[in-house]
Amino acid sequence: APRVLVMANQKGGVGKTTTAINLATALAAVGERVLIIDIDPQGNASTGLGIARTERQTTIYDVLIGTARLSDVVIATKIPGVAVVPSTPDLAGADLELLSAPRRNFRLRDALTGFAAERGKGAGAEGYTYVLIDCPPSLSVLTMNALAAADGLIVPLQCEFFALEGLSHLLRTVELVRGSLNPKLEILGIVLTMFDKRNNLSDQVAADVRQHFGDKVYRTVIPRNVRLSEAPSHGLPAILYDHKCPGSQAYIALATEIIQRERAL
Amino acid sequence: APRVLVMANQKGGVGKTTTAINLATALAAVGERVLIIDIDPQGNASTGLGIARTERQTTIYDVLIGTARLSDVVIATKIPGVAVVPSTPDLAGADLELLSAPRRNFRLRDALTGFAAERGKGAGAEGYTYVLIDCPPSLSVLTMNALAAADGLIVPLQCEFFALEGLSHLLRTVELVRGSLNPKLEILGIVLTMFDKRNNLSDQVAADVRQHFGDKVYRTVIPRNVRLSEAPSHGLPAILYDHKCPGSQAYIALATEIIQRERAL
Ligand SMILES: Nc1ncnc2c1ncn2[C@@H]1O[C@H](COP(=O)(O)OP(=O)(O)OP(=O)(O)O)[C@@H](O)[C@H]1O
Ligand SMILES: Nc1ncnc2c1ncn2[C@@H]1O[C@H](COP(=O)(O)OP(=O)(O)OP(=O)(O)O)[C@@H](O)[C@H]1O
Ligand SMILES: [Mg+2]
Ligand SMILES: [Mg+2]
Repeated sequence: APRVLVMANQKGGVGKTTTAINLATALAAVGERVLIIDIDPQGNASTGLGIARTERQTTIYDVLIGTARLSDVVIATKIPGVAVVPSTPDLAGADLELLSAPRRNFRLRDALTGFAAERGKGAGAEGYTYVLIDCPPSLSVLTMNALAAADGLIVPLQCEFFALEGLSHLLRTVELVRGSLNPKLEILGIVLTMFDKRNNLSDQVAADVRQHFGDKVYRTVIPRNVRLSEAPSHGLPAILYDHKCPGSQAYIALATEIIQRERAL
Repeated sequence: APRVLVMANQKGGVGKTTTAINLATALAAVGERVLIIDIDPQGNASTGLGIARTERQTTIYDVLIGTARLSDVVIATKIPGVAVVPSTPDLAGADLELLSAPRRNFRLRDALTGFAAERGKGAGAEGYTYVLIDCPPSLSVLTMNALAAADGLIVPLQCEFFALEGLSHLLRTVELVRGSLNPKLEILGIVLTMFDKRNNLSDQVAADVRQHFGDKVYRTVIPRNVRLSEAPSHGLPAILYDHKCPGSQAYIALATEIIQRERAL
């Protein structure tokens, strides 16, 4: 069964989607087979992977409310080795709709279990080695579903004061999830994003985080790089849009570091 | 009764909190009396106004679930003319707890009505001329409460592609709110934030937004300015931390533009 990695942080705009898209692409470039699940009603990961609105007739929403299986909603992307389960703003309704549903926090995990079993039957679809889940900026039932289904959590953290403030709340929530919904959930690492070497604030936040979390902080730091924010308007990951730019190079290095750590597990 | 202005946008990290804090400070500097309501469980507006965790024993959470009145939870800040109703991560529980509550989307509006009536009795507290509400990055029941209570909506919009993508979803939601919860809700304006004159993307997004929304886009543009992101670590609005920096000057100009537009209404 694939390793399920979640990008989560309730602080908004810290680089969850950018990390999910570019990490997936970098992993696929070294031979991994990656499925991205977009569980954010904003649908930014779907857009950043070039999925048009017309290709999102059935989405993760249908899987969570139980009217479709994962294998019904997976679609290929232009990127070799990367497939996606897209989302649309309809997903915002799932918060309310799932509240009285049975196993409301396990809908995604149950769907992934079914998906792995289906694959086992030689359903013709190749196996995935990684599933990456992009979360919305909240700790709602959508993010809970992702954390309950995860093997590991990767926390994108913008090098800013407000982002640092939210980290302790996120880690407390992870402890709660580990104690109730998913005992195997592990914090794989914290990735520092939008690091701007021209300003002290980035350095201070980075030093603070490394002091508190030591090895949990990836050595690879993602620099602030406009090419990363230009790529989505072309429906491409930065690694395909401009693989030589500092942002792409950093995500390739991050993928290498993550694989090294996975191998050491 | 005070004018109630809401900063909302489900896209994360676009400058909602930074706009709420600095706009409030700039309005107070020209003689307005401002109350900021922090309805985001992250509590960034409370932190950016220097409110310690120990001062947040009762918060907006208590008001929404009905165990406190607004006048019980308002606290003064170091900034003359600015008071705040703080929040803490407990507020994240309100989404679930309010779902079966009566008038769940009107809890804040009802509290503000009660607050205005209380003031009327000469409660000794001075009247506010503006209430600014800082929202979380979602369209959950917390943001719905803010929109149902609002006279006007100010949309902070980062000059980035993903932020632009989310705008149409936000505007559709506003139409729904106007049609059901709050017919008087008006989109006052869109404020372009984190504008970086060194990169084309900012120009393209700004041009695109002005083309679609014309006069609804404030002339004042907030530049990317590190001083804005340094100020919260000192518990101060940028306007007090460094009033000469480009970020502060832009928020002062924005306040002037908003007051001019309010007078013209
Ligand atoms: N390293 C970077 N350098 C420059 N821009 C970046 C970088 N990483 C992300 N961005 C841009 O910053 C914005 C926020 O990033 P992104 O949308 O990935 O964050 P997010 O955490 O997924 O946001 P949300 O909380 O709304 O889901 C986007 O416009 C993105 O293109
Ligand atoms: N004009 C600016 N220039 C530089 N940094 C800024 C600017 N405006 C905001 N910031 C910083 O960018 C980050 C995001 O801004 P802010 O937290 O105000 O956005 P938000 O929309 O309130 O985020 P959330 O969606 O998490 O509530 C913060 O760290 C803030 O200090
Ligand atoms: Mg995102
Ligand atoms: Mg905020």
